[in-house]
Amino acid sequence: MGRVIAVANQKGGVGKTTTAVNLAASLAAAEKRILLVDVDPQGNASSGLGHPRGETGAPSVYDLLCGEPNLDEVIRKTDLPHLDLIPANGDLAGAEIELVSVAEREWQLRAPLRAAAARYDYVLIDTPPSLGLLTLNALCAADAVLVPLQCEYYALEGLTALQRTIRLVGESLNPGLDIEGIVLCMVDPRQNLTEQVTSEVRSHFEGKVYTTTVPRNVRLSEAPSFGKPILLYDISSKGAKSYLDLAREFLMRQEKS
Amino acid sequence: MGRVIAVANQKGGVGKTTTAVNLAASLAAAEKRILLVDVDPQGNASSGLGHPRGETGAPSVYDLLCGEPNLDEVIRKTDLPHLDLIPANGDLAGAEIELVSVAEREWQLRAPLRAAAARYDYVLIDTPPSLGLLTLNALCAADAVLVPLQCEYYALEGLTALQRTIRLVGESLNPGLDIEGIVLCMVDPRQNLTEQVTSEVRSHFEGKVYTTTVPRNVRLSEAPSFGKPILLYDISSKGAKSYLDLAREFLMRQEKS
Ligand SMILES: Nc1ncnc2c1ncn2[C@@H]1O[C@H](COP(=O)(O)OP(=O)(O)OP(=O)(O)O)[C@@H](O)[C@H]1O
Ligand SMILES: Nc1ncnc2c1ncn2[C@@H]1O[C@H](COP(=O)(O)OP(=O)(O)OP(=O)(O)O)[C@@H](O)[C@H]1O
Ligand SMILES: [Mg+2]
Ligand SMILES: [Mg+2]
Repeated sequence: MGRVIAVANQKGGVGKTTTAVNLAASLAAAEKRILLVDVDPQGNASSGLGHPRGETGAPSVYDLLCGEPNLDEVIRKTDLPHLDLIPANGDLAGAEIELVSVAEREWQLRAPLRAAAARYDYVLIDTPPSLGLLTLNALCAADAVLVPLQCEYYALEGLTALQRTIRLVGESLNPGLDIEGIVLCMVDPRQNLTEQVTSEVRSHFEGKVYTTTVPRNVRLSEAPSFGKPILLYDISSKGAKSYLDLAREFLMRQEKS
Repeated sequence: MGRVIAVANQKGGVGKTTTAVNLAASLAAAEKRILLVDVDPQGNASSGLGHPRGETGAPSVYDLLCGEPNLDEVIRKTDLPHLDLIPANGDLAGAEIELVSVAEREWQLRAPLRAAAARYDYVLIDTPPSLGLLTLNALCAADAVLVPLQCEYYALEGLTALQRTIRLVGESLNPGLDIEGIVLCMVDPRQNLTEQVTSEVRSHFEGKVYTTTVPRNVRLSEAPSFGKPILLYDISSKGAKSYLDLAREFLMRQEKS
């Protein structure tokens, strides 16, 4: 039975999608069977893997949330053999409001994604920059949460709210949910702020912060415009190397727990 | 009667808060009477002006959305004489779900902020990275929308969805609403991607893109940890100069329209 991992942080632009797409691709390169689920109405993870956000009505994660879940209809192949995708589409923008009046509104993704986990080693979920019902559905479907973090003041400020939400979900809706790890993204060691934030996070979240950090690397922001993960766009870049290192450390931590 | 301007873009981390805080401060330095309203549950604009997000129950923008609006109770002074703030607080996180079942749920901010506009030259609204009910309330209260844009592929991808939402709101809920301008943020001229995105945006949104651009400048990301806008933290920095230039261009465009 594979594990379901939500990639979440309500602070915007901290590297959630870049981490979800490139960790998924790097794990697939290591011959793990991976499913990436795009729960963000922006559909960035979908287009980052060459599946631009579908029009309303195309099979997507929306069908799992608000319709008749049929995994075979919504799962798509990608350029990588062991990596599949459940894309987002235009319907997702209205899903949060539609879900409010549904009974068990936080549980709509759990059953279909746990069924999917039987066919994969890992299911990764990319979430929008909010703590609304779409992200709550991802947290309730997940075994653990991977938190990308930008080493900046506003991003640090948001960490307490995220930790509180994960604890609340872990105490009620999804017992045992916890932070699997924190990944420092867009790291620029020349900046003092990065040093200050990094040491604060490492002391506050002892043992949870990945040793691997992801440097700021322009090739990472170029790759999505070609619909490719970094290891297919520029395998020799610092960005590609850091996500391959991250995948290796991720697997090591999984084997230990 | 002052004008109400929403600072919006559902893509995360593109510089909405940094632009709202520093444009507001720069206009106040030019002796315009400015009110900044923080409608983002993260409360970054509030802490960026030295008012860390209040606990639940403290007077805040939540009272305007879901309670008895009393402007005098929620408006706070800041370090700058002509700049006031309506802060966010912890209650805002639940506001979106509470608003769903309210009649005229998109109109809760309009009356109080239009009343506030009688006392100020400009009311600026910082919004969260989403197109949910909080952002819709800001769009329905506003005369125009200022769109900060990061010159990256994912940010460009989101622009069409934002433009469509503004047009829909402009056709129904708030007739005449339009994009006031697009501000290119975190510009790093050495990167090819920046050049490509910049020329694509300038040709697609003819006449709406500000001539002033905001360079990537680490002092801008340090200032919030001191609760100060850039012109009080480091007036000699490139970041401070670019926001003073932006304020000057903003006023010129306002006088023309
Ligand atoms: N390590 C990096 N180096 C350089 N650019 C990066 C890096 N990581 C991400 N980016 C770029 O920064 C921007 C923000 O990253 P990304 O979109 O992955 O963040 P996000 O948290 O998913 O954003 P959102 O909150 O909108 O979902 C994107 O344009 C992306 O290409
Ligand atoms: N021009 C700039 N140069 C350097 N850093 C910047 C610049 N503008 C913003 N930043 C930093 O980048 C990060 C993202 O900016 P900001 O928080 O203003 O974006 P946002 O769009 O408000 O994010 P969110 O979507 O979470 O509300 C912040 O840590 C901020 O300090
Ligand atoms: Mg994303
Ligand atoms: Mg913000």
